[in-house]
Parts: sequence; C-alpha cells; structure tokens
Amino acid sequence: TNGLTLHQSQVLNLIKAYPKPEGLSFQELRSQLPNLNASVIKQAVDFLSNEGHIYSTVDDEHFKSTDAE
Amino acid sequence: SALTEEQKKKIEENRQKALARRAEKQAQR
Repeated sequence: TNGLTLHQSQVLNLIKAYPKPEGLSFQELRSQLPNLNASVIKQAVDFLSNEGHIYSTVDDEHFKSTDAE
Repeated sequence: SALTEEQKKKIEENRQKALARRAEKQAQR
C-alpha cells in the first residue's frame, strides 16, 4: 500500500485523473465524493498537500498531483 | 489553455515546493 487512508487515496486518485492544467477544484471533489463531508475531504487535501502528493495551483482551492506528467 | 504566464509560473513554483516536501517526507522514513 501507499500508506494512505481510503479517503486520502480517493481524493488523490481524482486529482491525479483530472487532465486540465488548473487542476481539480475543491467543489468538484465534493461533487465527485458525495458520500464524504467537506471536512473529511479538507483533511485529506491538507494531509496530501503536507506530504507533497498534491499542490495548489491558480488559488488555494484547485489542486494537481506531483505524480502527474 | 486559458492560464496566464503568471499563473503557469506560480503553478510550477508550487509543484517544485511540493516535490521538495515529498522528498523530505520520504527521507524521514
């Protein structure tokens, strides 16, 4: 395993799969993970960012993965 | 794409910072 929780993996996989250069927005994450509440998604985003798996792009609510490219 | 040069520059800077964080975390393990 990659050491991530299920929720963290779900969030990371959606960000990884998103092709546009500005990255995936927090709102889009919420709509694609309707079973998770916003604070759980936010915690996963914060963890992934702190670990360097993802980074913010045009603002603090859009994310890309360091695995991309 | 619709991104400005400034946005592209900021995104690349953030990517480099994230890669550095990732390397740092891996080194701690």
